[in-house]
Amino acid sequence: FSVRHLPKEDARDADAGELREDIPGINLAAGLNLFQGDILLPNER
Amino acid sequence: NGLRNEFYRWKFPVPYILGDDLELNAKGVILEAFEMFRLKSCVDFKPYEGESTYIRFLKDDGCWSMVGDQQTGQNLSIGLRCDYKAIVEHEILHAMGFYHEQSRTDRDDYVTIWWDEILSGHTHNFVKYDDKLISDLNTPYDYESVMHYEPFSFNKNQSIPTITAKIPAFNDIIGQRLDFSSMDLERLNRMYNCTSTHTLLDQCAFEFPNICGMVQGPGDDADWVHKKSSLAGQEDHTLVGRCKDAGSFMYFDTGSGKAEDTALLESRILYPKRTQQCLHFFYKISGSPSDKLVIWVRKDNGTGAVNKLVKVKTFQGDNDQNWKIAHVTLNVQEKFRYVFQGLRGNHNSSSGGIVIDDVTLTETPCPSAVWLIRNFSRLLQTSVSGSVIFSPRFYSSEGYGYGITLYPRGTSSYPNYCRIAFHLCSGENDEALKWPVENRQAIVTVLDQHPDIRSRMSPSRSFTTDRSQIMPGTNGTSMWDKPSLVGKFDPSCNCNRSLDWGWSTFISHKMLRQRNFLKNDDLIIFAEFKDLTYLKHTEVPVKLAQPSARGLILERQRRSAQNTGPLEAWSSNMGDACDPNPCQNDGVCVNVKGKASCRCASGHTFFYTGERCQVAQVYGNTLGMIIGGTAGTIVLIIVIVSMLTRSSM
Repeated sequence: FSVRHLPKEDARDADAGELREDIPGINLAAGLNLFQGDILLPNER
Repeated sequence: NGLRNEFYRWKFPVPYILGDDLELNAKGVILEAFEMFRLKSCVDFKPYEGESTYIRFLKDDGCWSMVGDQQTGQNLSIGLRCDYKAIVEHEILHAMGFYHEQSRTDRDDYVTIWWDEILSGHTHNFVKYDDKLISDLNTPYDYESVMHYEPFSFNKNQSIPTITAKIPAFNDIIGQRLDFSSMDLERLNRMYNCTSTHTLLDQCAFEFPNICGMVQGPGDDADWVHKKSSLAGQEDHTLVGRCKDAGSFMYFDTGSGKAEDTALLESRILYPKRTQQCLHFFYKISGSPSDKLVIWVRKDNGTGAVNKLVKVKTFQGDNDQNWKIAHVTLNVQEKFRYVFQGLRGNHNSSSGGIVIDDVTLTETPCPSAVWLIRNFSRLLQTSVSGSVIFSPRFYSSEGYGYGITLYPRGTSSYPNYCRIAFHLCSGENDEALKWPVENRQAIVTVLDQHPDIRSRMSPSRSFTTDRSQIMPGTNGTSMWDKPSLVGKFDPSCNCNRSLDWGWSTFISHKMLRQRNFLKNDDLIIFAEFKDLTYLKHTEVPVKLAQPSARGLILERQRRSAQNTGPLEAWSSNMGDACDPNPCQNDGVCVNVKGKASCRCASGHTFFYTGERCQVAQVYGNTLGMIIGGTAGTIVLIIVIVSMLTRSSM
């Protein structure tokens, strides 16, 4: 293989260039406060 | 950490609905997760057709699910940023009846919860369950579970964890989002009594003398030899020669003999369920470049005899004596064997032969792009942040050219990660294809080369092309327009490559050295570019729920059963309709609009019905067995008595 350099603007990120957030982080950012982070309980519980 | 109550277990296949509010990529990822369940367990899914219970996937805020089959139809959200294979698997495992690993009854023996570091109001996220409610299914605590939270979940301070492993080495493991762990699968398969999977037909690492039921072919000139790893250069692929007295492979010696000498190795007879299979194995041709490895299929000839031979693919030797990966698409619908034919080339003599190892046959499509990068450790050492290598050009099944860009040392923001990205390439079909190419899903996977496909934990990322993805600095030109117009010429492929779109944190260098990502120091990347247009409209309306008909064989008995008064009366007399619990026989009370409704327990033989679960019933098949057994016994007694009577007369 030939190793090359690309201009920075030639690379775009599908995930905004950030580390993948885990479920608790995603749900906290969405303003959710579910049981154990991501469990939806039946109404009676 | 599975729910004990069998009432919440699903019957397979699980009906599902993909809501049209879901991102197209999320729909593709959900279907990919289903395929992982089918490959590694007996869990199966089917499109909803009016069943009383189902999972409706939707895009709400965040990623969430209910635990177990609620028997009424339930929602599961794959919201923004949740559309990753492992996150979808995590949520589906909740729906299958599993809680989080760190809420196991015995979790304090294995992890420390740092209560003072938890965000205020979020301590409930770290409760543990009583073992009356959940079962560990007789499996040990699994730091590797996809159901475990990562160390920094719900933390107050960004750098201080809330949960750490008592064995510090596992602090890098907990919260992994690669794929199911082996233990996740063990539990899932125990909970649902799985004895086989849906799409794994056969696999063999040749570690045992029975060579997985393979047989030497009839009428050939020589045999394949079951050989152990020995000298340097003759290591197996399964264990790469790391283990003394272990690690075997199959070998056809082409060093001596005459041209066209043949050795056939045939699988046992296999029974496909789908119409397409992928045979995937590792091989090397270490003798002469004129040696060949030919893959055949021996099919049912229509009379039940498996003897109709069809040649499928030939691998020719070259001067590269390293392990190579091979994928061969088979299209078989009747019982068959797959056959490895070693063919000696026209040469005087050589020292070597043909070697095969780690064979897998699945009923899934083969990957359309396989990129093998040798000496990856050296590449990591010699690269600098921002440097890239390009894959060769691959073609999708529709004919679009595409490639992969790999940044071994990542970008300046994440130098400890490999950045991997996707780009389009100009190709021979471009004039016939539609541009810009939208609603296609690019999926990139780094292969964990574990010999058992069920134990592979390969990270996978995907995105879907759409018109909002615009070339920077242009007046709205799509990134997915014809590469000959929007790309740059690259002499290595004699093609134009478009800008790339990818993931700066695809895999950390630390993770690369774990598991089997760098076996033989080879990194293997799979890539797909699939049309998902057919998934744009998938939502179907939910029909009025029909009462469940499972095993209702003693309906008359249920009607005549003694009752202790209508549940409605109970509900109206109480503050909380379910307190105290009016349901008998371990039934669970559900408060439906202020009225108590019993969800009755069920076991392998009995289940309970009635408003209060007061009536024990026997499953139809069990009753059938009892009636059949009794009738058979009576007939047998009559025959014996009549024979004895005759003989005494």
